[in-house]
Amino acid sequence: TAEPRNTDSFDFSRYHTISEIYSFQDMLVAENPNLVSKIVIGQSYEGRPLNVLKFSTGGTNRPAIWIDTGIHSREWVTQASGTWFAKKIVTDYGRDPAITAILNKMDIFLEMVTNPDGYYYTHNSNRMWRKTRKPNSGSSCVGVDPNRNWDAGFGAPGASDNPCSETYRGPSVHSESEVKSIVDFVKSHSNFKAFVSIHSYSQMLMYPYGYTKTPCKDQTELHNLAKKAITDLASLYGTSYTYGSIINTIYQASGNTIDWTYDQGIKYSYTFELRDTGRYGFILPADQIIPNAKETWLALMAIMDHTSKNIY
Amino acid sequence: KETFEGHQVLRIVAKDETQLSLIKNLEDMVEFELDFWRGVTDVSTPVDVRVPFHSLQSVKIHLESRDIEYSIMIEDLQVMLDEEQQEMESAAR
Repeated sequence: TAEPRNTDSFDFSRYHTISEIYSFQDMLVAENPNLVSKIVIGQSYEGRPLNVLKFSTGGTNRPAIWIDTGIHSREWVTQASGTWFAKKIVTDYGRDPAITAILNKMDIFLEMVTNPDGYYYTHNSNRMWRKTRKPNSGSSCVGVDPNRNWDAGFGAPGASDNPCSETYRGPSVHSESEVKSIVDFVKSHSNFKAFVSIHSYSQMLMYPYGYTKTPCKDQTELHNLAKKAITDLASLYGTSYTYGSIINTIYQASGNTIDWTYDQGIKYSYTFELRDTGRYGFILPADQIIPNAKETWLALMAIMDHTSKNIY
Repeated sequence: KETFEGHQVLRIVAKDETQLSLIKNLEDMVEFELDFWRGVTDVSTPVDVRVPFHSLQSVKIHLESRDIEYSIMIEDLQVMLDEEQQEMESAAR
């Protein structure tokens, strides 16, 4: 395939392989050395680097925002949106007052392919793969649901203990290197103020908790901010979202990412389910990638703007 | 490479909580080898499930015998996947 020579010629309106996305990351860093750097926070089970782009205008260990896409590998519109977010940040910094103000105060960390083994597998073996690719001892079934492997209500209802299930929680908390790497990074950084984990395709914006009906202590603020975010999102194409706590909006989900991040004290912890507004599900046509990314960006900006104006 | 010829994705709409719990029970029917794309949430939100070709008839009979409404969201998943692959390759070219 014709490899783009720079990120301006990268085609954001089509789905890309993992090597194309990793090349894009290196090009973006090379083109924006004063704003973007790449941190490898660990390795996947099959030995792929877990790449995180850091967008920073200086300072040391500034308060930070985390965004991840692709933790469920078949949800292709999320990795594609993450790639578009990265370009949007470098394009708008210095031009758009809002993102400029955020970056003059905070760092943004973006992991586009959070489950690289699964993503590679969806391109080469099984388009419908969701989980990681680590074998499960004693079972012929492979992989753990990386959004059930976190130390927050692990083992409670809302995940499966069956290795063959799509929601298999794994043998123990943080047993997947893709999860453990983020856990270690977040703990060592210790100054994250917002954490956003992105899925598709139920069109929802959710905050903790997923494993319990007990409301989180910041429920009112998180609910109001979610409402604002999805109102901004809908302003572009009218895409309607529902919002609320995970357990009240989608279903009980234990051991999920943002329950753990919230319990670490990261108040603005959210998870998105991006669109399908039609009947394509995970096979969303590529021409919907950019509209998806653009509307989602409006919601992300609402969350990041609020975070930067309410650093705690 | 895993292929999905004849696999359909059904969009199931529950009329009430009773039907919703019947749909939820499908999750435990491992013999159907179902893949829930969008799980059971509430009555107002449809459930999308990929059904392998070999269990299509059984699943449809199971739903119809309980008067649970469904529509075919994706007629043949492999056809869509082939189109997706072709689009990627032609765009890359």
